[in-house]
Amino acid sequence: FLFELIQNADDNTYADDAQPEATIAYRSDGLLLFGCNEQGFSKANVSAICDINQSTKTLLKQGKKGCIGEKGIGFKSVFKIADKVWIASNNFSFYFDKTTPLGMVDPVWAKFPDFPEQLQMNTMICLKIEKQEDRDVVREQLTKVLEPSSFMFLRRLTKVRVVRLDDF
Amino acid sequence: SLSVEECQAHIRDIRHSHGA
Repeated sequence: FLFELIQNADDNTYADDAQPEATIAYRSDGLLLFGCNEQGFSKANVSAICDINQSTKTLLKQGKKGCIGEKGIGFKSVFKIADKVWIASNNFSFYFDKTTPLGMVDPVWAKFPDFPEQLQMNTMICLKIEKQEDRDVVREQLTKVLEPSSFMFLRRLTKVRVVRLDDF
Repeated sequence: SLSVEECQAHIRDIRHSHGA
């Protein structure tokens, strides 16, 4: 799911004068923050992330890779480890709650969790990792799975910052 | 880009389309 998020960040749209970058931060209470400095969600992006069928249709219709439809499809992989996922882009934020009916596609308007100023980015995704075993894997593997070779095929991202917000 | 009001309205529409 980390690679899906990174791939989505690489597919995003960035301002001409921006150096595309992403931040991944793990906090000891099981919150995982993923952010990037893209231009921000469009209406089509919100639709794509809320409705996997629609994004599949868009993908097939456009018949090309790197379109916004992929944002919705890859994004759903976060629910492998997260029950609740917040999205923030520009000045708006909402969450998905997997434990409710249609919760993975039904957005609820809500405040984004607080993170330090230096981690704030224009578009952010926050995962609440429920199981302690999943938290342990994420905490330990974060810097191990993200090797330089993982980024060979990225086209836009020039920097990925990994932060652990815990006692270590 | 999308404003807060536009996003709120769009999210309302999405929820309605899901029958929420």
